[in-house]
Amino acid sequence: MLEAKFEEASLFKKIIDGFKDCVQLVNFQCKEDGIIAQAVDDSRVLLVSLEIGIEAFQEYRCDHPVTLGIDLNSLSKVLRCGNNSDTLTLIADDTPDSVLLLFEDTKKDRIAEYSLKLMDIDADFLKIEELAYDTTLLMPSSEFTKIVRDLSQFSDSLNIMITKETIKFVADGDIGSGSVILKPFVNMDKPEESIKLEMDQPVDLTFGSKYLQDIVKGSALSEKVGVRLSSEAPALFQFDLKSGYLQFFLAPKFND
Amino acid sequence: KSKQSTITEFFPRE
Repeated sequence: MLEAKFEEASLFKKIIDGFKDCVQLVNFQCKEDGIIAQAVDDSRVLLVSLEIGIEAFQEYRCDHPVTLGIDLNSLSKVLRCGNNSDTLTLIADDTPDSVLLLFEDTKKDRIAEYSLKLMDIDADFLKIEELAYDTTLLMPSSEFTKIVRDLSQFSDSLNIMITKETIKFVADGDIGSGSVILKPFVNMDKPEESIKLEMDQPVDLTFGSKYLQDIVKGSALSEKVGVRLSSEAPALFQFDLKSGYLQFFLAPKFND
Repeated sequence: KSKQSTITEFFPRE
């Protein structure tokens, strides 16, 4: 039996909105210690990895591991039926054909219940190695979103260059070019606006703009985004939850 | 000219 109750439906909505545009069919693995999911986009360039720890829920119980195969388009339809401030409980039995979504508005005594049919999704689970990254950057997610959206207008590729003191984003395309340069700094009054940089090796990497535009949709989940870069591995973009995270691994473009 | 790599080149199937 799975019973996972979010204090506010908006949290689950933000999580699903954060990655529903890049992957459609997802196996949610529910276990004693929380819910995990992993999915690769059709072009196999972007890997999404989600972990929702128990602390992110108001109440959580899962006596028996259960996998919920869900079409995110269908799930989004159900999530639109609930109000953001409702509590949302996911309920499934041990061998489920469907999952129940229960929205409760405790102030009005309003209860809405929806059942979503589950799917058998044949998806590989990839082994994500703990990688050694050359550079780790922590910055406001709103700032990162703006840079990606602004520069994506110029080119279908976005270049990220990091040296000891400088973070540089560059796009060069048919209509012209653009670049944004940031320096690490600490804002004592508003720590969430700080930019932290840890660099072992400088990096110079190129990524597909369309994938970065998908990734920044996770920004609603967290004020900060962690960016970990390596010259020889997919980049990791991470939005932290109160307990758990939404991660995107993005394979770079290499010079031919 | 750049070439797009894929996730499966880096992470093996479990």
